[in-house]
Amino acid sequence: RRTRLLAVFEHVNTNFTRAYKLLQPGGDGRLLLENPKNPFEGGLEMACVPPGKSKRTRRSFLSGGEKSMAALAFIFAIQDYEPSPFYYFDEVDQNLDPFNAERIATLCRLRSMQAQFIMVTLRKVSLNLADHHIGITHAGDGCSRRIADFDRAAALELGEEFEKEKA
Amino acid sequence: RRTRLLAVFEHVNTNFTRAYKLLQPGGDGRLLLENPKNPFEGGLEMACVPPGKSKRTRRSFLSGGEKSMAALAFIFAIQDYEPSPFYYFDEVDQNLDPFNAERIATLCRLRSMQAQFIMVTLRKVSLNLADHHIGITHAGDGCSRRIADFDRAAALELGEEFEKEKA
Amino acid sequence: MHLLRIELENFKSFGGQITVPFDEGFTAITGPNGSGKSNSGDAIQFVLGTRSTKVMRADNVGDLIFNGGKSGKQARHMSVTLVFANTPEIDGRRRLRVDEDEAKFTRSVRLNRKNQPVSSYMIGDRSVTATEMRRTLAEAGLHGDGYNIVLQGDVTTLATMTPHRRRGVLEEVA
Amino acid sequence: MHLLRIELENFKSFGGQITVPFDEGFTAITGPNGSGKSNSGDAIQFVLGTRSTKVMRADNVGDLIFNGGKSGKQARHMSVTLVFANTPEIDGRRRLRVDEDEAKFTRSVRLNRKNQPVSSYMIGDRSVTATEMRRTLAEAGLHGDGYNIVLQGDVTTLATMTPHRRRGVLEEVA
Ligand SMILES: Nc1ncnc2c1ncn2[C@@H]1O[C@H](COP(=O)(O)OP(=O)(O)OP(=O)(O)O)[C@@H](O)[C@H]1O
Ligand SMILES: Nc1ncnc2c1ncn2[C@@H]1O[C@H](COP(=O)(O)OP(=O)(O)OP(=O)(O)O)[C@@H](O)[C@H]1O
Ligand SMILES: [Mg+2]
Ligand SMILES: [Mg+2]
Repeated sequence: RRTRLLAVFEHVNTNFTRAYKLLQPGGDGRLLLENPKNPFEGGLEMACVPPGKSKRTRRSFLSGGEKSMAALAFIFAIQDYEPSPFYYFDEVDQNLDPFNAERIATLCRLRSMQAQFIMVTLRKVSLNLADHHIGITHAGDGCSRRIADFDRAAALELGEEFEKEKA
Repeated sequence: RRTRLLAVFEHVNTNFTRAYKLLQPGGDGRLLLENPKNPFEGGLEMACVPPGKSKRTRRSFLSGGEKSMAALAFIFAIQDYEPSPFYYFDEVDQNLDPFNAERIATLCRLRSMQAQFIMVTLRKVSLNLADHHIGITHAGDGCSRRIADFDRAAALELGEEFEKEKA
Repeated sequence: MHLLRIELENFKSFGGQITVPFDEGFTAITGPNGSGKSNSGDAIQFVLGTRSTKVMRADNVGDLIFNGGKSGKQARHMSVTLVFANTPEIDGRRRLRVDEDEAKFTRSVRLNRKNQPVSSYMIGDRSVTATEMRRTLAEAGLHGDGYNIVLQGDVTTLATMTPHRRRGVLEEVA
Repeated sequence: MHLLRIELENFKSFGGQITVPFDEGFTAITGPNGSGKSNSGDAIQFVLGTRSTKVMRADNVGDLIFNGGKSGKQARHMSVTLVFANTPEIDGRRRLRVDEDEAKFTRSVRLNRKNQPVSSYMIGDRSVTATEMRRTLAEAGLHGDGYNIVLQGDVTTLATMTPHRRRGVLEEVA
């Protein structure tokens, strides 16, 4: 049991370090077992230093967006340990700024060469980078339907029509 | 103590019903004490039926955005109980679609006639509706600075520069 | 192998029969708050998953049946079918051990006379047990656990959970 | 009465002296992830608030002192000043019981020889106790508790907390 966890840890940690560098260029991230001798006694920490920050940065200091990027690196690291033919992500870009949202969407696009990626999103950056678009709405009667003839332009329109009205 | 809580409950509940109707036109929301006779024995629920949904809808069924709108109605209801000269909101529009994000920003704008409102946001809809704009960035050395000569155009630019590159 | 489409019947907010087709590559789903986007993810988790109904924001499987919406009647039967492309690969083998070009996995729930939810599972038009369905899916790398399916809020939970719980996540992967 | 500006010195990621001016009406703060937006909210909570340092994502007040960033040295002193416009209103009275057109509230922390954080409070140039500062602010309706200050994540927490805890929120208001 212990040797198995340590082997998985080494593998996922290597994946994590690589994924974090990709998502936060200039930053540095790795996984830490609190008690490497008896891993079941301690927890697992994500030690991340975002680009430009002090080496002394603890996970609790990180901002909302910085924490999400660390967690997403962990998710990609776990997915790489045992690849699947398809993945589903639900609004993982909620608290990311446009730069970080784009990095995540680009990585999903790259990975979609090997496996199918389905991503629920409200952000224009992510909608722009997807190959296919599905629109879901409810018609005011509480019944969900798929919007017919939906494409990237329609998806961007859904967010835009809003901004056009206001401008 | 009990009479005091019940009096506050009545007041905040009236505020909540009004705020929810404003934020979710066509919907219906009210606060419920689980044990009205002994309020300290039970909890406080937000019973909300978003526009077009079944009356049987429970809080746990609600979507991410629907839950946020209920919680924001509760926050406005509490603020109205004891008004303050200034308010601070940090990315409360994270998981809202453009329509709901706009409703929240419009309500903040209306309330900013009586009290000062400061809102941290990444969303274009909210940036569009604010009177004043402050930009904060860090220069890659881990030290936060204020961006000089920042205005609405610069704020929208920060998000846009991104989309222009990609289009 | 990829997900061709989801066929929903009275699953959560999807009243009646609705089909959502998918392509290979990178697909984005978008729409207003409360429209049913996360419910379509719950539908995938419902068939593939081992996680409890709690992650689908329901107290029991009965809550996953369409409740009629604003004006309608509550349905008494619901089902979700995941249809995967399963044409033989270069080596002549099919990724899923189902002898069809389209492999269909169906999970359905109906209310019995005492209003209790009764679940049933099918591969194609053959009734199977839950375990057999999971085993056939798992052989092809289709798991509901782990982070292949990241539901709304999972990222924030992972970023803020205690180190002990995060070690537990790694144990599940092992 | 409104907040005129925040004067920060070595507070969290704000190394050195930085002033953030505000106007009346509706102000939006924006910028990239990790730039220091929420830290400016923590600065307001630090002076007005009664909540623990935990809500400012710090284990103790010492963590709130600028740690030097990528290349610098950790600071040994930090302070935050909130400056409110306090000109007499129509009835001739000032909203804050401070006899100045600009009322300044300062909270600062310095590390003593044993590296322990020592807090101090000032109204204008006068040293006061934490209680006196809170009382003067509370008289004018400036509370740190309640939901006048909604920190990042508070909305989701409020939407998903148990009914018991939500009743507790109402009790605090009472
Ligand atoms: N059994 C059911 N019958 C009918 N409607 C249901 C049922 N269960 C949940 N719902 C409804 O589904 C809606 C939630 O849908 P969902 O969570 O998929 O929204 P979403 O598109 O993900 O929105 P968001 O963008 O806010 O996350 C709620 O309004 C809820 O009332
Ligand atoms: N004492 C400190 N000294 C220096 N930097 C600090 C200190 N405490 C926190 N930080 C840094 O401040 C940053 C977080 O800033 P903040 O939470 O304000 O970001 P934000 O602009 O709100 O970002 P987001 O949009 O992701 O929410 C972290 O990178 C953290 O390392
Ligand atoms: Mg959702
Ligand atoms: Mg923040």
